[in-house]
Amino acid sequence: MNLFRLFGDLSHLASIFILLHKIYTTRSCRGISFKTQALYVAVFVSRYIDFTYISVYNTLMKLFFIGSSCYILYLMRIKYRPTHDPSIDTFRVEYLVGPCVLLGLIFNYQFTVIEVLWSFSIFLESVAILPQLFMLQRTGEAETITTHYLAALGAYRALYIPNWIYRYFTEGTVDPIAVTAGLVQTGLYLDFFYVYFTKVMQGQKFELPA
Amino acid sequence: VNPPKSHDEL
Repeated sequence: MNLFRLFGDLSHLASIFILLHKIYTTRSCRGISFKTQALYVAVFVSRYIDFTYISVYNTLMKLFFIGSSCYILYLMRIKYRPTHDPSIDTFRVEYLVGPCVLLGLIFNYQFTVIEVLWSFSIFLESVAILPQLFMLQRTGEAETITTHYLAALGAYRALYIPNWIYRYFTEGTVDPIAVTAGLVQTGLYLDFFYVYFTKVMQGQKFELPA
Repeated sequence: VNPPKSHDEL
């Protein structure tokens, strides 16, 4: 465990709390892609069913991410269902899941169910944000709190990059699957980060140029 | 370089 990873994980944790806060305070899941949230459930479930014990920290975090992502689906599907507009959440998820299954089958560290699911989850996580970004692109604007959620989520993956560099020098290990997918995932946030830093951080509303 | 022995990252 190094500071980059710790802060990355804390940022991930924060992103969930920001999302819950947004849903509670506005009593609405407007602007949040149900598809992206459903993909995160798929990511966490397929990755964390590997019951290898690492540490208390690791186990608690895994339970938290599975539990909170399912709870968010419940909030979106049942409690605040009328506030979700499926007509703008139109990204075709099968175009993401299909290729990720294929990639998981081709690129893995061992051809076992657990390992294929693990690498599938890594690939899927890297693109799971696309329905959300697509929705943002379509509406052209977002509530400030939603952008804070996305920024925290993006920061989590961005912080994993220095973590991998650090681990390369201190432990001599490189996880090519995680690194490749992680770079792609962080790359997807670049446009968003640009607008976030130039607008939201300056106190303006998040609006994309027409 | 080697990949990590276990998937210890989240």
